[in-house]
Amino acid sequence: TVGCVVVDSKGRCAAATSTGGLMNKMNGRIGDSPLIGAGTYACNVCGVSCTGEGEAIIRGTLAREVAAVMEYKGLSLQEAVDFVIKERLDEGQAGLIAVSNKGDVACGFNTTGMFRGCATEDGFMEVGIWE
Amino acid sequence: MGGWAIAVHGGAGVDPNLPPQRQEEAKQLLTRCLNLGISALRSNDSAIDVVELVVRELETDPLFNSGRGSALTAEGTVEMEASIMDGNGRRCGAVSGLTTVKNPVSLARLVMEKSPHSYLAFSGAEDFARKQGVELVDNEYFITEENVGMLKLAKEANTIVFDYRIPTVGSESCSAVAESPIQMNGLPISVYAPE
Repeated sequence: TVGCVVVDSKGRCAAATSTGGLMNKMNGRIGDSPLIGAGTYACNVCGVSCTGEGEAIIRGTLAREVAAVMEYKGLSLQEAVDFVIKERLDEGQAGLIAVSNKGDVACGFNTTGMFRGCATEDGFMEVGIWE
Repeated sequence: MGGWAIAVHGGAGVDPNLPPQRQEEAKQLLTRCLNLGISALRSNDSAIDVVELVVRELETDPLFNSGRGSALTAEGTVEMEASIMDGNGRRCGAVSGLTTVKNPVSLARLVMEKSPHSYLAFSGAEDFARKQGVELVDNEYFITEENVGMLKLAKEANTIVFDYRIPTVGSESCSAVAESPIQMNGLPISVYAPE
């Protein structure tokens, strides 16, 4: 699974996710990536793209959950990402990337590693795999 | 209000034994995609255009599980899915079950912009793709040697494998997959194996 989240210079957020799914999956199986609110979500507060155990991400409506705890609990982007990874996955394993309309970027995962990279206008840039 | 920001991912759940050279390849691809997005943002492209541009690049490169290099179904074929969402107006588009569309994320965007729906799947999505004139390729285009080997390992281990790049070593890794306590929704992955 691959994904990208962006907030542009006008503060508009967007998210996109694309995948081949699970190796050895049944034909016809649909995972979280195409489900809006589960694998992908964007609103005027943030943009989120998820990856990992599709069934757990779907049950936790993971991408929308990040936006929801920002809106209703007033959490910052990183706090929201950490909360959702910690509290909304039950036994599942997943990772996600997110940006906020304020130009923040965040990532969280409870898997062994996650291929990810991020950059901000003030020059910060990071590419990583492990914790 | 802050400036622009961008993040990309290539999947979660990485084999701890992934060879350093493969790790370096992954980092180079992520860096290339970040730079592609950064130059688009510096040209004042909109967020929705930039996420589509970057995910297309990731779909075209066979390294990660999407587009070319996608995971294989139990029958050894590729079935892809994608979605895109524009926070500005909360518009969205999604596709599933694609077998010939070269860049699924662009078809998802066309569903958002050129159809009255937000999600098209399987033959309906393929028909829509033909009508929209997007680039179509044979299913073989998406299948890589490495993933044929991975599917073999998964079948021998009678399991389903995540966004895992198990290095193509001997069958011992397959036993690793079989013995590894991979869980899905709190159940051992083997529960899903019959799928």
